[in-house]
This record gives sequence, C-alpha cells and structure tokens, in this order.
Amino acid sequence: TGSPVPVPTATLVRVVKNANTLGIAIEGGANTRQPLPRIVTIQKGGSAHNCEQLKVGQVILEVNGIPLRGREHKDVARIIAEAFKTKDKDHIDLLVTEPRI
Amino acid sequence: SPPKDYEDEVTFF
Repeated sequence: TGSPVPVPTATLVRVVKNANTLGIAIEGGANTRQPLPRIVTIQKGGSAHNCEQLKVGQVILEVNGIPLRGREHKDVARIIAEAFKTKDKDHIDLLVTEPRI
Repeated sequence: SPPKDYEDEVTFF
C-alpha cells in the first residue's frame, strides 16, 4: 500500500493490410527468456510500418483478440501469419505494450 | 537429441 506500482500500458493498434507483407519480425514465446513475442524489426514499406503506431521493442499481447500468453514461438507465428493471410478482414488488431524505458 | 534452442527463434512476416 502507498507506493505506486508501474503498470505497463497496453495499446490496441489496428494494422491495415495495405502492403504485400506485414513487415515485422518477432522473437520470443513461451518457454524462452522473452515469454511474450517482441517486435524486433519493422520493415519500411510493410503494412506495420505504414500504420505508424508500431515500434521495435513493443511486446504483443493479443492478435485479433487471441491472447498470446503461454504460446510458443511457432504457435504465435502461425497465429500472426494466419491473421495476415485471411481475407475475412482487411486489418489486424494487435494489443501491444510500450517498451520499458 | 539435444533440446532445441528456442531462444534465438525469430520469424519474419
């Protein structure tokens, strides 16, 4: 009681599929040092770069409402790849947390 | 076989 506890703020980012690639790279997943996937690269010209809200270092908590906690890297990669591939939606909603400063 | 090293897995999309 008394001391404020820092709470990472989560941001919902909508990435419109306006390029041929999503244009990010992720690392981590369950059973690694980085238990939730983290964005390590954002490529110019990709949909993620075009949306201007994603940053290297952000951690992805959810993809289209699917929580990623407890999922291993390959499972996370499959969910993101399918979210980009599906024609049901013209966008991907990513819940991300800001990198620790 | 040795356990797979998941630490270095990076996937590009």
